[in-house]
Amino acid sequence: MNVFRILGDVSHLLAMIILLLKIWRSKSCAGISGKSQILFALVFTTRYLDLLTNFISIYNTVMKIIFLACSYTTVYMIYGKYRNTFDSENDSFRLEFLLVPVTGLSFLENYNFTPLEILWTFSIYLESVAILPQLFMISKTGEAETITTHYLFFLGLYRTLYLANWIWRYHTESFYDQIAVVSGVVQTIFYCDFFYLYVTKVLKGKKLSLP
Amino acid sequence: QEPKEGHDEL
Repeated sequence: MNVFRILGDVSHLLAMIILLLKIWRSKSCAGISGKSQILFALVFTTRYLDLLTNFISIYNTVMKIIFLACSYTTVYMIYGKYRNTFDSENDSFRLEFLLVPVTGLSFLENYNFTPLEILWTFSIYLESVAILPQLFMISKTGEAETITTHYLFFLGLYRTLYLANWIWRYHTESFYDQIAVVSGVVQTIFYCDFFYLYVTKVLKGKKLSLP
Repeated sequence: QEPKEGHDEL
């Protein structure tokens, strides 16, 4: 476990907590894509099935349970408790455009043709594109609340730190998980445009709005 | 190659 990995996990957790706090305190999930949150819940569910079969460490188990809990709570907030505030009109990304290719690819390109491995691979591929409905929603409405941009920033930071973690692990442990690395690079690229807007607008105290 | 002992990352 290296410092990039720990900081990456902390950023990931922070992103999820920021999102939950935003919804909780404003009693509203306006501007949040429920579809992205459903995809993230699906990502964690299919990836963490190994909670039942394989013990790695206390840290690993506890974090997985926290991630699952945060993710399902967020989905419940959007489609249950605060569904009146959910902007379903603008959350119009077609999920089948992501789910069909991701499912196909996870059957074609995996480490082992076993149900658990295919589901793990599915979760890795799906995570790399799961934020697209959220980014699509922002580009459609042309703006995002500042707190939503903080959420996206920490999510992107988590991805970037994981890249550093993999470089570190490659040099120190000769560890190289090709599926995770390639998907991780793709996923991080999706955040680049957003990072630019975050630094040039949000950090200077302006609201993120697109021309 | 295949990661040993399952996947240890989150």
